[in-house]
Amino acid sequence: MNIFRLAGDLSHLLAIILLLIKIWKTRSCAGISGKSQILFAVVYVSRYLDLVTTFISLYNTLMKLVFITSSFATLYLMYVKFKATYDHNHDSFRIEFLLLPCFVLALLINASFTPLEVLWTFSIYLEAVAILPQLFLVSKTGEAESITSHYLFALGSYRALYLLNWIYRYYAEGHYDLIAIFAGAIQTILYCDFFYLYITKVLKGKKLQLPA
Amino acid sequence: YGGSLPKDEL
Repeated sequence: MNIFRLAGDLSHLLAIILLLIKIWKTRSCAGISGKSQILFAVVYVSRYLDLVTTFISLYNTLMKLVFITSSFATLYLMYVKFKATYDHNHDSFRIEFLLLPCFVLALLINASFTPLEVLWTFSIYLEAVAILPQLFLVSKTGEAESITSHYLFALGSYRALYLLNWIYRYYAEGHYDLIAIFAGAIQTILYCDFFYLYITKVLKGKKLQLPA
Repeated sequence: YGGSLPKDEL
């Protein structure tokens, strides 16, 4: 564990908490993509299957449980409790166009061809692109509430911090995982446009509104 | 490509 890894995990945790607070406080999931949230639930479940096979550390187990539980709690709030506020007309991204290619890629490029390893790899590829329905929703409506912007910033920062963690680990421990590094770089790149808008608008107190 | 499971990262 190094400072970049810890900061990344905390940023990830903060993102999830911000999202739950936004939905709970406003009693609404307007502006949030249910499609992205479904993809994140698929990511956590397919990646954390090793919860039942391997014990790594208490920290590792607890964080995995928090990510899985909170992701299902978010889905419950969106699709059951505050269903009436869900913006499904704008949330029209076809997630099968992400799920299928990621699965095929995981079958082709993986560290070893075993069910758990392929599912882990699938989750890494899927996580890289899971935010696309959310970014698509923001671009369709042309704006995002400030708390939604903070959520996206924390979620994007998490993988960017992991990239620093991987650079650190490569030099400090000789540890690297090309699949995670490649997917993490793509994941971070997808947020760049949003990061720019966040820094130039939201941090200056303005609403995140896309140029017409 | 790197190590196989188990992975110590989240």
